[in-house]
Amino acid sequence: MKEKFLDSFHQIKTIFSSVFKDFFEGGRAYLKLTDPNDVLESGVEIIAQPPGKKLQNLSLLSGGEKALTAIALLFSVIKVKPAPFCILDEIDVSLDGMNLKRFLNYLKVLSDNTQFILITHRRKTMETAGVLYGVTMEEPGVSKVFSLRLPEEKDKRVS
Amino acid sequence: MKEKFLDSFHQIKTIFSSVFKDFFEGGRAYLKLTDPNDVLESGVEIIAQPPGKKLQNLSLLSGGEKALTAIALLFSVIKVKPAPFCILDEIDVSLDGMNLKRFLNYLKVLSDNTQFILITHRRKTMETAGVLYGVTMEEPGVSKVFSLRLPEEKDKRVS
Amino acid sequence: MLLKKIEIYGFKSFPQKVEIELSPGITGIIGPNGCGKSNISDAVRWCLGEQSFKTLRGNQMEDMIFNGTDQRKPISFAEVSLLFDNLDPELNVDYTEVNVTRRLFRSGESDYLLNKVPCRLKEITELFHDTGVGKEAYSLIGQGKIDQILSARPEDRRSIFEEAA
Amino acid sequence: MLLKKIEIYGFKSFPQKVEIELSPGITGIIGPNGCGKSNISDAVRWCLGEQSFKTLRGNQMEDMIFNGTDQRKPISFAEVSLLFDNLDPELNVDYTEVNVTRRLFRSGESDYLLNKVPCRLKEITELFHDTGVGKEAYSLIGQGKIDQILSARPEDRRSIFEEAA
Ligand SMILES: Nc1ncnc2c1ncn2[C@@H]1O[C@H](COP(=O)(O)OP(=O)(O)OP(=O)(O)O)[C@@H](O)[C@H]1O
Ligand SMILES: Nc1ncnc2c1ncn2[C@@H]1O[C@H](COP(=O)(O)OP(=O)(O)OP(=O)(O)O)[C@@H](O)[C@H]1O
Ligand SMILES: [Mg+2]
Ligand SMILES: [Mg+2]
Repeated sequence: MKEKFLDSFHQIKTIFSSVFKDFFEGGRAYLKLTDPNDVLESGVEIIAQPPGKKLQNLSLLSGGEKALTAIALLFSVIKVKPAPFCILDEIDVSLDGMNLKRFLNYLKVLSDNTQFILITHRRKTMETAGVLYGVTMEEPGVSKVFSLRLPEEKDKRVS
Repeated sequence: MKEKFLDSFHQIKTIFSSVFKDFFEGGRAYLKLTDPNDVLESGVEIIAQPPGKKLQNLSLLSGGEKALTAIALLFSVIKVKPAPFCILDEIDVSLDGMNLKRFLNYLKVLSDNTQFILITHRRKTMETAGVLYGVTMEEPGVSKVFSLRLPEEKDKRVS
Repeated sequence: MLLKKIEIYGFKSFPQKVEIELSPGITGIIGPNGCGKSNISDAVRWCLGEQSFKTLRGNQMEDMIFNGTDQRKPISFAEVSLLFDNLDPELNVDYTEVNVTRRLFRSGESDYLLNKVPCRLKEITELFHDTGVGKEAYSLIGQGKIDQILSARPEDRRSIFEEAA
Repeated sequence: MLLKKIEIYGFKSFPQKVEIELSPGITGIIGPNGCGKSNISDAVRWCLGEQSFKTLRGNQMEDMIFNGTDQRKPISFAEVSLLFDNLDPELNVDYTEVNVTRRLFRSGESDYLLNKVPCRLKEITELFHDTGVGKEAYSLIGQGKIDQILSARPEDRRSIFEEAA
């Protein structure tokens, strides 16, 4: 139990540092156990330092920087232990254009091993999806789902 | 004190019902004092019912519906007692295209009496602003502000 | 293991049966505010055994059942099914397809079914143990909840690491 | 009353003096993630007397002072000024222009100035009493905070109505 936790923690730690650097194009981030002597109870400290900035508490990060750091951690965990599927509800909402692109690039890599279902309002995210479903309430209060893009159509689309 | 509170409460209540109907193109919403006998301590109940849907608890509203209802209440308060200025930080983030338009239309009306400063990533909100400032960190970690659009330029802009 | 289909009937804003076929890769779900997108994610979380109606944005479990509109009457029960393809058997059952169903009646009675055979929640939780699928797992991130991964207290952050161990 | 200018020096990510001229109507502030937009809104809230560093997203009040970068040293104090035009005298002072300034040194000492004359916070709060301006008022809505107006408990919702009374 203890070995298993430590083993996966160290893997996540290594990947998190590199995903963070990819996302922020520099800077550094790492994970630390608050109490390494008590592995099964210890909390986890997260330190994130965007490029050029001083090391600070997570609370001083901006809305978009926090979301991007959280996504980097989530993706690191998924890389170490790929969940079969993952449903993400508007996690792209506070990212600016550049960060959205970086997020989507990494998502594409992970989607070889994990099925992603993304609820979104962002155009670029819609364009990245292979399959697209629309939800409407033509009849007020009644949700209906219809297919907007089937899997093989992705290649035919004029961009 | 008591009369003042009740007087402004009733004004806000009337306006809130009509702003909500504008925003949702129907439905109904109203405010109620939880304890009308104790005006100076009473809480405020908010009931919101989008068009065609059954009356439900606020928690069942969607992310965008909640934001729109909150903005309707904020705007009702501002209409009753216009604050000289108002700073809104990305309050448009969860609104879809249609709701964003309705929000911006109402904002324009209120901006005759109140100065609005909107922090935003949405293109339509940027286009509605008369004056536009950009913030950058060309030098990492150092914020600088520069003017993107001056007041009188708004009319000259090619859309 | 692949999630092939989500079937929803009577859950929240879905009075008519809805089937969502899924394929590998990235699937997008779009639509205007309030149309029912997050209700789909709630349906999956509920089907996998979520017990807290608060996490499902309700005030009571009955809020999960379609409550009616101006034109339609409330429905008496909600049912959500998830169909998994188990070709390279990750799930510890002999079937090549695994169908998990949850049903709730207004009376409060709630059933779970595994390939249409009634079972207890415990069997479903054990089936998915250690696969990364489940209501606690990092595989369901609700609207506005991404920041919670960095949550305030270090001891609260452990759970995502435990899931992955 | 019109807010004509925001001046920021040494506050959070602003080591160099910045002046933002404002006019009536709608002003937009845009820029990439992490560039300092919300820090501007924090600067205004702080200048109007905000005492809670938590509301300003810090761990201590000192976090409000520029903390340095790889290339720059930390600065010893932060100063924010708000310049109001008081032509149709809403504010109970004889001036046609009212300048509110707040300063904080690393030592923890904090000054307030009204038209460059030192004063106490109480005088500033009284000046803006009943105008809708102030750190509690509904005129400053932080990032991700719009939903709090509908906040969970009815008794918490009173404050926005009291401000407007
Ligand atoms: N038990 C129920 N019966 C009927 N309708 C319900 C029930 N529970 C929730 N709803 C409806 O579902 C709607 C919310 O749907 P949902 O949260 O999925 O929207 P969304 O598509 O995610 O929107 P957004 O883009 O704003 O996040 C509400 O308007 C609510 O009225
Ligand atoms: N005392 C300080 N000294 C130096 N930099 C600081 C200080 N306090 C905060 N910052 C920096 O300010 C940045 C956050 O700025 P802010 O929250 O204003 O971004 P933003 O433009 O609102 O971004 P977003 O679009 O993501 O919301 C952080 O990266 C942080 O490093
Ligand atoms: Mg939603
Ligand atoms: Mg911000």
